Amino acid sequence: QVGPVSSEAPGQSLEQTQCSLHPFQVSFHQLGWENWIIAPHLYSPNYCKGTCPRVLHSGLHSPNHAIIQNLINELVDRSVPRPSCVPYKYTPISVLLIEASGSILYKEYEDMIAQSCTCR
Amino acid sequence: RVHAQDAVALAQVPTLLPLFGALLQEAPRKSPGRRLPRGRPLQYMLALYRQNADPHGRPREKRIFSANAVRLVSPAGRRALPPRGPWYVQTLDFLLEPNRDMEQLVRATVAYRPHLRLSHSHLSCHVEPWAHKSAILLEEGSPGLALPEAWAERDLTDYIQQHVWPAKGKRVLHIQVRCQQQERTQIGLGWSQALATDTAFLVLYFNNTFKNVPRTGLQELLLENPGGADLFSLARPVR
Repeated sequence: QVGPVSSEAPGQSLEQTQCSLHPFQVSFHQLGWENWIIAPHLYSPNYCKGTCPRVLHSGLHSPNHAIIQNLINELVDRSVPRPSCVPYKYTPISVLLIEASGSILYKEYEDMIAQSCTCR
Repeated sequence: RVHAQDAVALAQVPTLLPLFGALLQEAPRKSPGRRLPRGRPLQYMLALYRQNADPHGRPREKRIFSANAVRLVSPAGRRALPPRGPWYVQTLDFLLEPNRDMEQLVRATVAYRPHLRLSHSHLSCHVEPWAHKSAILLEEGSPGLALPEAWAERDLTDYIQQHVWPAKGKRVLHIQVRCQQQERTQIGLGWSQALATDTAFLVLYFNNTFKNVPRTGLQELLLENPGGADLFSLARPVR
């Protein structure tokens, strides 16, 4: 007996609070890496934020476990938390950097940019 | 910001933080105030970067090479031989030092400038690997890549993989840059200056990512780390 989906925080719309991808940009200067990373100057890792709904729609690509954990939270034990909003898919980033030897290196790093979010 | 001491500590636990482990292996140790490289090598790599990634660093769908790491190596030493007729020859030494076990060399080329302009003349150049006793002639490499303007490329993948690329330790690759004068004019001393500034460098293509670092288990890491008693308590199963 799952209740209707509702906003978690009164006064905030569902869209504002529901688990979703948020764009976020940081510079390598802010990370203190500008001395050895030549390009790009900016990095957009993005992040996932929001509440996971009680009914996990298919767009969230949640595993079965997340559905069960939701039910446990709802019906059995409130101390078991609801699933968390975390990245689902990532994309790589290409970096041009200076190595300790002085060589210039182009390198692709996997899983550096969050592309979508899931509840799990 | 990651301070130096933290960086060392982080680099020692690549299992826990593989990204930091990989990044810090490549980061220069003497970072404060370090000057970024300039000149032709940087221009070359920036052009290569722009061809393969968008301004946000996202790899382009249509990339010009099938490798996920490309290293530009500048010559560690250079010697100009005395001119012989129209020929001007320079020997370049490249230090090859594979610094990662997981680096798989998939392509190796020498990028060079086929035409050098001097004040009253110009030189046409080509490169070839040079063994001390005999020159080794190779066929010209594949012209498949879109190189930055004014650069040519000689594919040395087979030669380097078979003769030079070390399983462990350091080796030196000797390359000769041979330039021929096109006009019968006096070049003077200008040729050695023209050859002294980034006429050729080595470009190595690898297939690897920090993901390929073999990950040891937490228990193994702690066994190898004598001071890991505190960490070990974290790894105990909770009753």
